[in-house]
Amino acid sequence: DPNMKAGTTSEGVLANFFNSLLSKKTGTPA
Amino acid sequence: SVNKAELCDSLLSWLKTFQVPSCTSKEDLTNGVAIAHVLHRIDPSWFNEAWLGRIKEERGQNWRLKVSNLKKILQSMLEYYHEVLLQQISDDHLPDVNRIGELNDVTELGKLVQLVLGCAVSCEKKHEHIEQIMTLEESVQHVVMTAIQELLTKDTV
Repeated sequence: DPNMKAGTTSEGVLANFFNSLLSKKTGTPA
Repeated sequence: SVNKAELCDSLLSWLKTFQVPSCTSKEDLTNGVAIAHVLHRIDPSWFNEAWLGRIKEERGQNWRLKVSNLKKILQSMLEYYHEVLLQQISDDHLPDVNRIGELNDVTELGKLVQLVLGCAVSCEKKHEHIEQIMTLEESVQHVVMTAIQELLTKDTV
């Protein structure tokens, strides 16, 4: 199902992004 | 880049999660009071009680008071970025607070709230804030993500 695939991909992109943000050290320039 | 008016709608959903007073519509945000309370929640040691006390409640449409509040907020946020987060903000991201106070300009308001978001996801309590963002509707999360990427990529020195 392409829709399901897109949804999963979209969720994956969001999760990756926010998790990488969480692992970044506070007070350090990006 | 993010459409700032759309950003404003999405970030209003996020701001509501702080459950501060007078934070139900974009117009509510234009006097700075709700935004100041959110910043106080984000980092109470920087945006402290004394600072919060300088942000005056506005009755009616006193645009001078609104602009005065918004200038104090913007100034303190820029100092926070510079001194605590060690990030600099490019001129492209600086909102025209006069347009927010006088005209309720949602594009400029979007820029201001984007800076608040940047503080939340980079401060010491960022875990709490990012986890809260991850509970929001997926469409909102996408806008938030793009807004954060825009800030992080352009502002690094």
